[in-house]
Amino acid sequence: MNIFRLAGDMTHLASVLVLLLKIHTIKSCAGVSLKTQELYALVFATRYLDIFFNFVSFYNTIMKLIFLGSSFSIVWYIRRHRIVRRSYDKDQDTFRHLFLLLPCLLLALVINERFTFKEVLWTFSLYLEAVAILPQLVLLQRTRNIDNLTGQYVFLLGAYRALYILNWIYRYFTEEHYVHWITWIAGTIQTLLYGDFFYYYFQSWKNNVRLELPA
Amino acid sequence: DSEPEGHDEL
Repeated sequence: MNIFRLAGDMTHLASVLVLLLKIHTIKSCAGVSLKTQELYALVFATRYLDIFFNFVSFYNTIMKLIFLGSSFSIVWYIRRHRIVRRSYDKDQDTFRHLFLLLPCLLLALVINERFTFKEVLWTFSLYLEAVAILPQLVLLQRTRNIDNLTGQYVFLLGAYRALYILNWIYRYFTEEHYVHWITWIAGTIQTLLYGDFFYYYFQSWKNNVRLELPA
Repeated sequence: DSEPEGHDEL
């Protein structure tokens, strides 16, 4: 494992912990998109299906369990926790899951590395992860009032994606037979979606003002 | 020297 991959995973872990910490300690999910969180739970459920049959390393298994556990806990908190769920703004978080789910499923059935159940689901999870942040970005733009933790959460997620791209470049030049076009294209699109957010995040950080996205 | 089965990234 190279340093970019490790840093990417740790940033991903940090993003999830920041969000869980916010929800657990402040008992509020204001500004958090349940739609995005449900999509991530589905991303992990479909991608880590191999957890029972395909042992890569102790590290991989633990990380998979953490991402599965944390994503389902976050969804549980927002839907079921008696205090947290009151802060969920359903009327602002209106993005339709199906608009993302269906195209990803169709695309995974058509464009994949191998047409097997496991591989199609894996590919579906890649496509879905690429766009799963959209409901959250739309919500941020709508509410405009972004608290620090939510801003940090999205920033860390974007940083994780950017580090994964560096990891792929590194692996491409250091490993033989390391070519995964589908992963790379989906991952690059995913990272580009954060471009706008990054711009405003850095602006607010540089000028030391509250993060606000333009309407 | 074929590619190993499965995916090793998260």
